[in-house]
Amino acid sequence: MGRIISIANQKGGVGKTTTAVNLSAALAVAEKRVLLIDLDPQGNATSGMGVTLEEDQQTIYDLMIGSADLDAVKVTTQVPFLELVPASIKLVGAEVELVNVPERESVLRRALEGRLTDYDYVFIDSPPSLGLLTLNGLTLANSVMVPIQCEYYALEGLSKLLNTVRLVQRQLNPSLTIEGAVLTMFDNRLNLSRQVAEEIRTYFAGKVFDIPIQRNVRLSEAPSYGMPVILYDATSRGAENYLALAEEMLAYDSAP
Amino acid sequence: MGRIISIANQKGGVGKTTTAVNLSAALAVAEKRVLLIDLDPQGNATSGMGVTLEEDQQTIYDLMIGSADLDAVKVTTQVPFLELVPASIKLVGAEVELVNVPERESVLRRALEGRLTDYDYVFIDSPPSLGLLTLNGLTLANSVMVPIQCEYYALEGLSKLLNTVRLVQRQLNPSLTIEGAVLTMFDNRLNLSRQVAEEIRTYFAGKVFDIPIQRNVRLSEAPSYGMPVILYDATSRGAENYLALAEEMLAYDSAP
Ligand SMILES: Nc1ncnc2c1ncn2[C@@H]1O[C@H](COP(=O)(O)OP(=O)(O)OP(=O)(O)O)[C@@H](O)[C@H]1O
Ligand SMILES: Nc1ncnc2c1ncn2[C@@H]1O[C@H](COP(=O)(O)OP(=O)(O)OP(=O)(O)O)[C@@H](O)[C@H]1O
Ligand SMILES: [Mg+2]
Ligand SMILES: [Mg+2]
Repeated sequence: MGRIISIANQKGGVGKTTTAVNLSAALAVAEKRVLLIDLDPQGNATSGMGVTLEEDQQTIYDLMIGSADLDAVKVTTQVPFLELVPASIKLVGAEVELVNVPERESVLRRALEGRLTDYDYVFIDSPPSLGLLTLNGLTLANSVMVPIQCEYYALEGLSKLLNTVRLVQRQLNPSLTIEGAVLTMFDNRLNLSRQVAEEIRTYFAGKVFDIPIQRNVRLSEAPSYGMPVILYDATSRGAENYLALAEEMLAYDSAP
Repeated sequence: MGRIISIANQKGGVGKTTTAVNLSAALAVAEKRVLLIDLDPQGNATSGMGVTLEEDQQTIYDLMIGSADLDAVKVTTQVPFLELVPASIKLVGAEVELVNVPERESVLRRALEGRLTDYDYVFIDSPPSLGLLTLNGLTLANSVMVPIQCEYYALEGLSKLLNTVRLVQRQLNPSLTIEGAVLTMFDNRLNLSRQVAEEIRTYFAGKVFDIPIQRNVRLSEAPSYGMPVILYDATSRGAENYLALAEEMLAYDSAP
């Protein structure tokens, strides 16, 4: 049975989508079967994978309101072993439409429960909020991975995020664990980066992935070509960092 | 009568708070009377101004649910001429609590209408979404300023943002205009930055502020000292850029 990992942080622009897209691709390159679920109405993970939606393509929205199942919404990508459940702006409507649905936080889990056994890894990209969409991802997931930008404002929201995780563990999904924090946009030349990284390592004691993802322009260029960085520039530091992060996860998962 | 400007973009991490805090401070330094309203439950504008809330301090939340008025919630800051309406995590509750209030998008306008005449400029920092809080800001405002990071993902959400602005103009606030786009985190050495800046200038034809805000580490260090960059390092490029942006606005406002 595979691992289902929500990538979440309500702070905006910390590298959630960049991590979801590039970690998924790095594991697929290692021939793990991966499903990437785009749960953000911005649809950045969808375009970051180079997927453009046909007029009649059903998306995560249709899955959540119950008018389509996984087979109807999932699409293949240019990366072998990596499939995607795309999102579009229609997903904004789900937050409002689900407000009166009983157990609205577990709509996604009910739609996918037992249907994810084909995959070794499932990653869920969340929007920059702790609203209904992110909660649905946390309720489906076995663990949550928290990308944290090495900057001051990114530290401020951590206690709220961990409170939300505890709430989900208590009321919606007792099996949810914390996968760990991933340092993003790390720049070793900056005092600020090193100081914040230090604080994060203290705050998440022992639950921070060894590899910081360094600031690397290739990572921000790749989405404009609709590719994960591994396809765009496999020799870049960004590609190296995400491949190393994937290896760290694989080593952890295969340890006795 | 002063100008009320919403700073909005649903894309996360594009520099909304950095622009709200530093543009407010730059105009206050020019002895304009400025009010900064923090409408984001993350409360980054509040901490970015170095304001820590006492146990009983009322905030924007109390203003919106009607249990306090402007005089009770506004606080002075370390910058003369600049006052703040702070936010705290309690604001998350407002989105849910206001769902059944009639005309819930204009709660903030009703609470503040006619009470902002003491100020030359009022800036509203929005969360990374187009939900009820951002809509309340757009309904109160005379214009909207859009910070846009010079990166690919930041381009994707623009049409959705402008659709929302048009919706607000049609249904909630006919006097809302587009103040313009502000290029943020611009790095002249990167092709990506220059290309995206070019696309933004085409997209917003004529409505882009001349001065791009350049990537400058002083801007990301200042919040950890609870200061706008003008107090933290007045000689930095970040401070120069926001002072120039303030001058551009003042020149525009005083033009015959
Ligand atoms: N390590 C990195 N080096 C350089 N640029 C990066 C890096 N990681 C992400 N970026 C860029 O920073 C911006 C923000 O990243 P991204 O969009 O992945 O964050 P996010 O948390 O998903 O944002 P949102 O909160 O809007 O969903 C993007 O333009 C992305 O290309
Ligand atoms: N011009 C700049 N140069 C360097 N760093 C910057 C610049 N502008 C903003 N930053 C930093 O980038 C990060 C994102 O900026 P900021 O928090 O202002 O964006 P935001 O749009 O308000 O984010 P959110 O969507 O979470 O509200 C912050 O850590 C900030 O300090
Ligand atoms: Mg994202
Ligand atoms: Mg902000």
